[in-house]
Amino acid sequence: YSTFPGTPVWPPNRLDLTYAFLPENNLSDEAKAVFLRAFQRWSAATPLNFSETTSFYTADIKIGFFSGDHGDGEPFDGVLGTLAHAFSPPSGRFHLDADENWVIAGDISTSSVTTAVDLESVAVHEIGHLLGLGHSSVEEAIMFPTISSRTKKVELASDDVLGIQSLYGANPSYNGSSGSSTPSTQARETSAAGDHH
Amino acid sequence: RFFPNISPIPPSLVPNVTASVSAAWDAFQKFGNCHAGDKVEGLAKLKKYFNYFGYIPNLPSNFTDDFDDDLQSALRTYQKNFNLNVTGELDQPTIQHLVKPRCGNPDIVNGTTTMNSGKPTSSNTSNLHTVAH
Repeated sequence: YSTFPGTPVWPPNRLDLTYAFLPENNLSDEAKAVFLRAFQRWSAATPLNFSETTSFYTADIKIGFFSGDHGDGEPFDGVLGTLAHAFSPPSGRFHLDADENWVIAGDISTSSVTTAVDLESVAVHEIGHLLGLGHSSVEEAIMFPTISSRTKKVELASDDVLGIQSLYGANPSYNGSSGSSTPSTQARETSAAGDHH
Repeated sequence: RFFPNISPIPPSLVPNVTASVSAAWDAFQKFGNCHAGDKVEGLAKLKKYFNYFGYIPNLPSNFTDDFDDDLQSALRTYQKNFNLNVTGELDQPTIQHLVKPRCGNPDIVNGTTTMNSGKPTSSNTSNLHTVAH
């Protein structure tokens, strides 16, 4: 794993972070849920907590989809190429290329569209940047810079966990599997489903 | 464009999308096996790519199409970062990696990296040497 030069992080008094979506994007609840799952993967491993707010301009993390030149000096390039970018702490700016064919549910590996990109995979990666991680050479890591189209990669690898915990420490309830250590509400749902079965 | 799952993607999108794949970096495909000393039209665009992601640190006022030392050095660093064979040439594995979709954040910021190219190699770390008897 790597960090940005100077190792910027969110300060210890700002571990409960809010995020908001650019109102003009009018995202569906289903699309917003993708980001919630992505945030939960990082909060499961760390003391960080994330909650959505409707106040875009006061949110710690500002999420927006943009096309081409969107004013930050890093224009997007249309379908594929660069998919998204995010700024180091405490900027909180998280930009995605609106021209991509984002898939938010289903089995993306079976897509006939060669340019289909899994939104959750990209979101988990960019949140790593928002929290202070740079790119990793470990191919299994979320923070590896490239991702093929029609590919889903959302589970934190040990390299990601080591990196983020070096910055913020560990979540005491983290059990080493980002997919199964999400907050208690999800654990209760799983338990209830198991009882029913 | 959001798709709740794969099936609702309008079939009409598919041919357009296939054509537009080449819009981003697919032009890099034509650089197959060119190496230091060559001059190939379009290499300037590849240099801009490497500059954008931090592999060529300073932006010259005018990138040329020459396969020069800056490009070779950038290639070596890129290949090391992405676990490719470090050839310093535009071989096919490297080109196949260059055209992959990726995060827009640079791999190297302010000339420093802690990806593979910033890690010490086995030749300059202290090793335990043993001798068989």
